[in-house]
Amino acid sequence: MPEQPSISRFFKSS
Amino acid sequence: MLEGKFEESSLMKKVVDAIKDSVKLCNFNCTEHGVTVQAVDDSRVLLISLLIGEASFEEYRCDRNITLGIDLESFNKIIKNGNSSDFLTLIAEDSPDNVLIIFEDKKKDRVSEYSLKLMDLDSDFLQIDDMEFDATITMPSSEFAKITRDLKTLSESLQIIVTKENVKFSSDGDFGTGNVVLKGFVDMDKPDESIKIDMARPINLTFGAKYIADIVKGTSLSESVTIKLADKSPALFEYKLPSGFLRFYLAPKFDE
Repeated sequence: MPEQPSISRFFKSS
Repeated sequence: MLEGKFEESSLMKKVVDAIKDSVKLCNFNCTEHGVTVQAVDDSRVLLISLLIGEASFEEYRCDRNITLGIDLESFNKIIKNGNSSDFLTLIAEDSPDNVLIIFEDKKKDRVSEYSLKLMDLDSDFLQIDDMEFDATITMPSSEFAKITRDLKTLSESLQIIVTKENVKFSSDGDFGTGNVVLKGFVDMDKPDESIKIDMARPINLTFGAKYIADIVKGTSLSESVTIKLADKSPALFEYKLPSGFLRFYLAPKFDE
């Protein structure tokens, strides 16, 4: 079952 | 001191309507260039980036950067009280405890003044760098909303497949499948009705339909929506404002 990654995986906290 | 006056309260009404179901609390960051909001929904899947540029305002003044920590549910209750055609003015002191929300009826001399208590919200700001996209689709926002709403009846996943000459929205569920295929076309008399497909590389991505359902709440903000797709990267769904934008970033589903 494809999973839904969280968005913070792609954008680092600045 | 912040003082921003909109010609109509309708823009802010639509903005709050578009994001209030995805995020509850968010900071409205006011600077001399306008107002920005960046927030992640509760499931930490959808990133929302809003810019209401200074040119969106009839009058705008912000001498010092001011952060308004807002509970969107409360803000929405107040914003609903104004008529769409009323002037809407937001006023806040430097490091404010509340924000004044003033509606002025254009015909009758009626002024409604509300004060919304502000909250102290920590701001974990995410850095959004420019991204390379494999495909960009610009299409009528109402059409995108209808297609995604229709296909959501079949499955909780929405597939978007872009090839050279068309874009296919596809849904494959327990009781059946649905495919909507669009080709690029130019509507000379109504450019907003055009469908533009720019493809650098063919792309095939699957998204959570419930997040797309949140994204299309931005439909009333703009006649068209721009969808930018890249493999294994968050997709960008953008509704342009007269001066600014409402952007949603959503990562595709993929097998680990």
